[in-house]
Amino acid sequence: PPRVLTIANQKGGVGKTTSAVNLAAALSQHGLRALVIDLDPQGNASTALAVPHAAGSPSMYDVVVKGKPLGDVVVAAPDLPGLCCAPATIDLAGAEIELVPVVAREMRLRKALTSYLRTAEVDYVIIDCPPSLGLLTVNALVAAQEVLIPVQCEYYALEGLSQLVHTIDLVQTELNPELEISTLLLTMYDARTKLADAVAEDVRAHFGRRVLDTIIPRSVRISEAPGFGQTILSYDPGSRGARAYVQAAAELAAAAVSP
Amino acid sequence: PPRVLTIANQKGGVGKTTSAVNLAAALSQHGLRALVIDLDPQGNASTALAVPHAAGSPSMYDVVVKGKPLGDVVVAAPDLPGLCCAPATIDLAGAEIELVPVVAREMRLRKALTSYLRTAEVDYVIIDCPPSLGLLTVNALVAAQEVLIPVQCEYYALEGLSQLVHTIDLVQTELNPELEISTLLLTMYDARTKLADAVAEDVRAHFGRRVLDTIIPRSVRISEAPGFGQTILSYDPGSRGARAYVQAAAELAAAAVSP
Ligand SMILES: Nc1ncnc2c1ncn2[C@@H]1O[C@H](COP(=O)(O)OP(=O)(O)OP(=O)(O)O)[C@@H](O)[C@H]1O
Ligand SMILES: Nc1ncnc2c1ncn2[C@@H]1O[C@H](COP(=O)(O)OP(=O)(O)OP(=O)(O)O)[C@@H](O)[C@H]1O
Ligand SMILES: [Mg+2]
Ligand SMILES: [Mg+2]
Repeated sequence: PPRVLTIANQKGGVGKTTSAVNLAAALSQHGLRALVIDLDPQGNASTALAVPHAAGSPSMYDVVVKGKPLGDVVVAAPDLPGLCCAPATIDLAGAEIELVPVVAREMRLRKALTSYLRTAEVDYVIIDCPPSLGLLTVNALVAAQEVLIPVQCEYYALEGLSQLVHTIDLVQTELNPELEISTLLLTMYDARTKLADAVAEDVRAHFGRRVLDTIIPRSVRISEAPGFGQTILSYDPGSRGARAYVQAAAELAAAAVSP
Repeated sequence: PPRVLTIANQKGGVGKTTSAVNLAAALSQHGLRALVIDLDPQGNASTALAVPHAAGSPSMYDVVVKGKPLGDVVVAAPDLPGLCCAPATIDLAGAEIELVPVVAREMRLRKALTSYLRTAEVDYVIIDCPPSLGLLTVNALVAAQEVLIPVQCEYYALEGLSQLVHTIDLVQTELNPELEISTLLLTMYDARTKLADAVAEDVRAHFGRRVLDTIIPRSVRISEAPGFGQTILSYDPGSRGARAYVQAAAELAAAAVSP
């Protein structure tokens, strides 16, 4: 069965979208079929994959709020064989309010994904979330078996982690017993920042083997790529950033096979 | 009357907290009395000002959800004369749900702030928001007369701006006719990033004179300061980052006097 990972962290700007997009691209470059589901109304993952997502166009809003089949909104990411995307539009910003009266509103994505995966040929599903622990992120946590937490190597990064772990525990107990925090990825590591090493050590002390060995460096090239509608692997394949994401994806894939 | 500014942008990690804390510190260094209200459950602004904010301690949760007077939770920021803080605790994460049935739930902060300002001696109130456009941010937009939008000089920064402007317009029409986007501050500018200038130019083209001339550079020292419970002005007063925030605060203060 396909692996379904949610990329979650309510702290903003820690590299959720960048990790979702570049890990998926690296996996698809190695012949695996990957689907990125964009659940952030800002649609940054859709932008990074050059998938149109103007307001009103088919998107995850139709799936989560209107109950449309996921297959109706999935599109191939241009120039990225093996990689598809279910885009987000700004309409998704209304989902939290529109779903308040709906029964089983936390299960909307899980239901849509389960029926999609009955026929679709996908190895990895990666769900990008907004920077909050609201209903959209909860839908992603209910739909996935694994959570990947990007942790920025800066001081504020540690503050939100216990709240995130607490929310994941809650979802696991009440809504999705299979859910586990399988992976943490250290991002935007800048050796010049005092504390970067302290943050990395602290995270490894708390989460042990779940923290990937690969650390993503802070790199200007990574932040330029979305401006050209490209992943870092297409934009600058030889860069430190691209190599780090390829290595992280290989580690992630290898972790799947070991018991 | 005091100026009340809300620092808002639903894009994560763009420098909302860093700008709230360092602008307030720079204003208080010039003899103005400043209050930082932390409305983000993660409590990053409280951390940066070294104000304790363990779960359950007096905080903005008591004010917004329990109706406690704001004066009961305001504390002096240690070592920063003229600067006070109303801290946030993790309890605030439940506010959106707990306030769903409450009448006039968008006005909770405004009511608390209005009665506090009847007796308190404050020149600037700066409200830090979480990276979302939910009820906490709406409370901040209703309580303020001005919005300051930090805009990170990176590609994704532009995507969320129109949604933010739309939400502010809505709050202005429905809840707070005085509200205006008075200020935009360009942050984390790194001349090496190809698009940084393009983002800055685009923002100036859209928002004109509301964009401060001062641009905050990306600087490792800025990101280190919160790890020591200090603002950049205390941590490294001679740094580019500290000078930029002092200059931005001076520009902000000067803008108040001109018609
Ligand atoms: N390793 C890196 N080096 C340099 N810049 C990076 C790196 N990773 C991400 N960025 C840039 O930092 C910013 C934040 O990253 P990104 O948008 O992926 O974070 P996010 O967690 O998805 O943010 P949000 O909380 O708003 O969803 C973006 O401008 C992105 O291009
Ligand atoms: N000018 C700067 N140069 C370098 N690092 C910065 C700068 N401004 C902020 N930072 C760092 O970038 C990260 C994001 O900044 P900050 O937390 O202030 O953003 P935010 O918008 O408040 O985030 P959130 O959306 O989570 O509330 C922090 O680790 C902060 O220390
Ligand atoms: Mg994102
Ligand atoms: Mg913040």
